[in-house]
Amino acid sequence: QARVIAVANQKGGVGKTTTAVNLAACLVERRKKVLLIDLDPQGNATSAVGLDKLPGGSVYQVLLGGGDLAARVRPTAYRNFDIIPSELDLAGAEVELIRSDDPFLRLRRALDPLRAAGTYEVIFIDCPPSFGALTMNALCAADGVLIPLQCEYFALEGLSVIARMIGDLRAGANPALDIDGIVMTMYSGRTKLGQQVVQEVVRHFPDKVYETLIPRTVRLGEAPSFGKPVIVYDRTGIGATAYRLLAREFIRRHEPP
Amino acid sequence: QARVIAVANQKGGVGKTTTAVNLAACLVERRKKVLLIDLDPQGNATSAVGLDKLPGGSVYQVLLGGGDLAARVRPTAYRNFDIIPSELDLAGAEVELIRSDDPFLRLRRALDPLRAAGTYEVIFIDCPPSFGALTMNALCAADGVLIPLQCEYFALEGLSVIARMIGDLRAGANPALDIDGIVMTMYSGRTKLGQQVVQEVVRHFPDKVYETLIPRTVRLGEAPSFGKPVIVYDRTGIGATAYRLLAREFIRRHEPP
Ligand SMILES: Nc1ncnc2c1ncn2[C@@H]1O[C@H](COP(=O)(O)OP(=O)(O)OP(=O)(O)O)[C@@H](O)[C@H]1O
Ligand SMILES: Nc1ncnc2c1ncn2[C@@H]1O[C@H](COP(=O)(O)OP(=O)(O)OP(=O)(O)O)[C@@H](O)[C@H]1O
Ligand SMILES: [Mg+2]
Ligand SMILES: [Mg+2]
Repeated sequence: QARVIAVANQKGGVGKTTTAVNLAACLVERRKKVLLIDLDPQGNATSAVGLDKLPGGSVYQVLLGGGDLAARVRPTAYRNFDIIPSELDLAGAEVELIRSDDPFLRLRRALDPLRAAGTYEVIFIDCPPSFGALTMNALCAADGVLIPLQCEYFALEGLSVIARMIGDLRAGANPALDIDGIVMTMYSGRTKLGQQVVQEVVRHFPDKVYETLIPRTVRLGEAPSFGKPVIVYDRTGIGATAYRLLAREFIRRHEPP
Repeated sequence: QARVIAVANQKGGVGKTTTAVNLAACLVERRKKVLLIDLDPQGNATSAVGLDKLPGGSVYQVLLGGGDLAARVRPTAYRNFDIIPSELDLAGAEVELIRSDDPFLRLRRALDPLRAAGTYEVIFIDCPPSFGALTMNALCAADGVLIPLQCEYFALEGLSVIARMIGDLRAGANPALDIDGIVMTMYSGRTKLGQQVVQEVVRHFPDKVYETLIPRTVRLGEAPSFGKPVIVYDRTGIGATAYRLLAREFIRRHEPP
């Protein structure tokens, strides 16, 4: 059984896509088979691994009418790292799903064969910055939620909102759902604010915060413009090192000795 | 007649709230009367000016059932700078509006009395990072759209999407709608990427890009945690200076000699 992890936070620009893409790439480097589903109509994860957003290529049709999720899986340039890309029309799914019946359980049902097939050990879902129908589908399909959290004030404000949403879903549509972990991103130890935010998050969610802090680095911001994960674009840089450490910690948390 | 400006970009974390709050504060400093509407359920603009998100305080009820927008106007600590705050329940409006008839024209109708009253010269609407029903209401109510654009690759990818959306609305629900301008945010002249993104945007939208580039500064990130605009929190800093220059440019663009 593949573990399904939604990478979600309704606050925008906190590093969801950067974390989904680079953590996936680092797990592949450690010989895990990983699938990344780009559930954001912006399609940043798709371009970050060098693929194009093609009409009909995303989960869109699958969510609205049926069809086979596995048929939309594309290989990336990296062996054992596959993706279901985004497409522009995916934005339409937000409205169409809400107007349909059982709007939030469609991805869960479509994922069942892929989850059971054993092709992948981890399936990440990169979510858009909202609690619309697409993110709700991801949260109802997932085993855990990885919450990237920028070390900034506004991001801290939003943490209680997503934590409450996860609690509500655990009590309802997805009893198995849990916070997989909180990853502190764009951390800069030089500023008071950065340190204060980390301390505050650790105080409220002591056993959920990943020890690895992802620093703000220029290379992490540049890598997507070359369509490469940072471990390919800047192999030995501090961004690549940080995500490799995160991958090690992720494995340790999921594969107890 | 007040000019209504939607501060919008579906890409997350690009500086929409930071720009809405600080541009508004700088216009007030130049003796303009300004109203800020927080249309984001996250409520970052509300806390950035030091107010609480109170149940019933937002546009939520007005959008769904009626009621008076003017009655929800709150003063901030700064004379001539008022706000209609956000509230948590506002998140529910996204779904409820889509399931209603004429989901996107409710804010426009509710704003008509405030727009005509002449109390304010500018009304800014801070939008959430999506094209959901709340942002669509803002785009259908607005005279212009101010697009904050982070000097990063992913933000560049999204620009064509919002530009196309504005074009569609001009051809349909809101013929008067125009791009008021594009504000480059979190600019760092030291990186190649920053310069490349600015050049690219200027190439595609030559007469729309504000000349003022907003630099990335620690103080701009800290100010919201004190509930103050940057011109109050760090009066003479480079963040305050940049937004004052932006305000001057904004006035020049709107009040031709
Ligand atoms: N650690 C980092 N150092 C420097 N830049 C980063 C880092 N992490 C992310 N970025 C950059 O910051 C911006 C926001 O990150 P990203 O797009 O991954 O966030 P997101 O949460 O996926 O955004 P959205 O809410 O729009 O989906 C991007 O331009 C990205 O390249
Ligand atoms: N010029 C700047 N320098 C440094 N930090 C900034 C700057 N502008 C914004 N920030 C910080 O970057 C983060 C993102 O900015 P902000 O929240 O204003 O963006 P947004 O587009 O409103 O986000 P969302 O999409 O979630 O609504 C915030 O933590 C903010 O404090
Ligand atoms: Mg993203
Ligand atoms: Mg905002």
